[in-house]
Amino acid sequence: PVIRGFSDDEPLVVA
Amino acid sequence: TTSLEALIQRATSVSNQGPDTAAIDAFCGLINREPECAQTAAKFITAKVHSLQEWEALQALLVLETCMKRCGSVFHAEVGKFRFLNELIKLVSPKYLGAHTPEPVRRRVLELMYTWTIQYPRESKIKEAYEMLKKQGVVKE
Repeated sequence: PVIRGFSDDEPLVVA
Repeated sequence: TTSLEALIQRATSVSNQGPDTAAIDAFCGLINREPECAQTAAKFITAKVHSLQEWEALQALLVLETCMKRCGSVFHAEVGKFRFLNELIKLVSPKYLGAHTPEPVRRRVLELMYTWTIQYPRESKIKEAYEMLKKQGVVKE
């Protein structure tokens, strides 16, 4: 399960 | 990994006369059997969606659409990460590859993102990304 806020994610790129 | 790679190759091959439903079914089936491969599967999909060959990119989007419908929450969560969404944004945004992306591919990416904002409200980053594209004028209608 993915724990929100602690996922190994990247920031959103700006269009 | 090898079979996922082989299956996405088959599903998006330019020599296909139409969608290779058997390859797409097998790709989704593999993710369902081994959810831990969702991240790798998502990576293979983005690589093909970025293809300059319109057919390859559209077939990869069909694979993606089918996986979203058939695979479970682990795959949804992977697509719902900016790591994945950023790759779609790059395809439609004029700041990145937007000008070089074939129009049908651009349109399909935006349609899919819109559909997911409704179908998977739990993946809140999809909505965040879509709203940002709207704000930037990338989504027009």
